[in-house]
Amino acid sequence: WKHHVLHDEL
Amino acid sequence: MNVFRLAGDVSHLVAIIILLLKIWRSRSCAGISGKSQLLFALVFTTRYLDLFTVYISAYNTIMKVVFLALSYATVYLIYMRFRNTYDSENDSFRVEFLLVPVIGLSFLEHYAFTPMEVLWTFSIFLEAVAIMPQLFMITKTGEAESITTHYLFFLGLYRALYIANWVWRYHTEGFFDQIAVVSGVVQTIFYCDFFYLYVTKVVQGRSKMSLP
Repeated sequence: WKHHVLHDEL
Repeated sequence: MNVFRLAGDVSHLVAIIILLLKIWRSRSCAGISGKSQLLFALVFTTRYLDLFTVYISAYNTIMKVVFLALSYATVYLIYMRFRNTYDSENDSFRVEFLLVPVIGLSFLEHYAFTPMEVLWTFSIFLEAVAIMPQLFMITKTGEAESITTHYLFFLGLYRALYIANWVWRYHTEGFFDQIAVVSGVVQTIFYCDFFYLYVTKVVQGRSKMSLP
């Protein structure tokens, strides 16, 4: 899985 | 940013404003679950802690501040200003049954074991179930005013549009946020039954939605 610690959604 | 995401955010905003205006204009929060609104305020608070740590865009920052302010305003109207109209008798969903599993799950499944990430995950899981006290209240009283159903419709529409946004982002950028997508899909499923009732009863011109 690609991990996203930057959350750019609301 | 894509059209689904923008439309999703706008529906979310419309839903919150509909609820706030309904309470303000009628000077009453009858039929509204204060518990759901408290949970949503908790969702925004724990998710938007990154307002202090990262800058994404002006849009992102403004929307976060607006969502926080409106959710606290709603809680204020229900529990302070119009608390004499609050139907606590029928708002009897046991919130601890949601909070305990959600806290447990956010410790088990997260992208990084840091306070900010665990709280973000907590907010994502909590949002998925935060509407349950409201749906429970409608089931218990057996009816909902049409304005309350419009609120739920826009909230459900926001979730459905976010799924379209994820499909779009997966195909265009290869973006896939596992935690958000899985709990987002679960959350949208909760609205399906309601959507059916909304279309068959409210849209066909009845002022109140009664359960069959």
